Amino acid sequence: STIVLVYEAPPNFQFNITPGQKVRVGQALGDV
Amino acid sequence: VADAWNNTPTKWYPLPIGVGALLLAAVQFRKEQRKRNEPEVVTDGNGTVVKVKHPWQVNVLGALPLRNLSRLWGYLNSLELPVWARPTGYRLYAWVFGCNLNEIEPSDLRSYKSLGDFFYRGLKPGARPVANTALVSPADGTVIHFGVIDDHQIEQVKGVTYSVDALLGIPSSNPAHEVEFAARPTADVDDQEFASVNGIDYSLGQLLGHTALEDPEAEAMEEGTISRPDSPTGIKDVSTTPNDSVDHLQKTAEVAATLGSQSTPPLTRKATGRVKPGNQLYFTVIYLAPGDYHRFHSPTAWVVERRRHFAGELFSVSPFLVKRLANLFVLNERVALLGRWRYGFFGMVPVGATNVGSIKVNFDKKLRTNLPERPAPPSPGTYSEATYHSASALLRGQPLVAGQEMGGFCLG
Repeated sequence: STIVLVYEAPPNFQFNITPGQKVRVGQALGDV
Repeated sequence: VADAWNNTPTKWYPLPIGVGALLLAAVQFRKEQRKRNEPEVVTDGNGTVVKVKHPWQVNVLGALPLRNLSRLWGYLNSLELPVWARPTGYRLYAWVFGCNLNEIEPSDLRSYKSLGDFFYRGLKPGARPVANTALVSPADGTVIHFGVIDDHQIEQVKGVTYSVDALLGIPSSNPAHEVEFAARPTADVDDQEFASVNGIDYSLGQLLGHTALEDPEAEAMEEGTISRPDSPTGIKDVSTTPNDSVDHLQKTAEVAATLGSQSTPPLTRKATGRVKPGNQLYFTVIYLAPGDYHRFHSPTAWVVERRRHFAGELFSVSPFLVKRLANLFVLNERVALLGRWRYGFFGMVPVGATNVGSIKVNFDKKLRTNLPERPAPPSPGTYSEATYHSASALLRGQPLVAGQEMGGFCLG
């Protein structure tokens, strides 16, 4: 199963993740 | 057997003509019936007939009874296991797939009646602290891909893209299919520029539903005052959350405060989900492996205004197949939850797979996925839609706070 998030954000939105990284519920994905 | 094989004489004789004719008629009838059930041709907005093209891998995999296999898998995993076998069986499963048994709730393995029950296990309170950032992970899993959506295309893997419009629901010639949430760049784009979905080209006008915007009847339908009888996607409000519960009111207040003055008002047909000037569309894809915790949570404080259920195929979504099968996420059965957060449009799309074809949404008890009936082929715009407008009179949708459990994936 997969979850796809699609969202609008200002251009200063920064991802805190890398491809292939293991994440858990509540872990930061990105911030403005 | 050897004796029969070697010594039984083979006698050939012609079939009666009547039997042959019946066989040919049956084959032809089956072919015609299959043609009728699978509308391989659709018309674009100009009335031009175009054919739906699938990659050859889709045709090969599509020939497999994946939905039936998925349902059989779900049935087998719902069978109650003897109590004495549960701890050993679940520990073996946890060892093979790397589950952490120290964080599950309830911790007594004997309390899980079946493997399906164990698969949908919960977590102890506080097992997943929620970070204080704009966006948090909705699930345990692996980040497959993320980035900025460029020209309505999401990159599935390097070089292989699929359309965000197809993922969330694109408009067809039927106004009921128009998409007001599928955000698009504010910069003017030539109407001759096309988006291609499964081999079908659509004009920008069709994508935006411009025709529908000028249709007063369609406007009235959006407002719920009339219904269009030929609409394949009757839009109904399915809010089930009691509006007067303390918990609901608290969450509503919390989400309203988070959205604050920057919040986007409820998106209407006229809003067409345009991205605010200066904003961009981003995407993140998270893959849940079989051993992962399979419930999903809210990734931020947002308001879910509607859901679109796409009854598609149930291909595996393992990274192996994702790299090899284009448009995988657009072909599979999925539930697009659409709404808004403090920065504008927000969408979350749980995508089913062969082993986990059932998607549950806690605040939508009427949603049924992985039904036994074989759905129509995965053609663009085929979905059923429901709204959550009455869940909150203030926010016109289902309010969710970051980290709040939303639903999950079940076996089969």
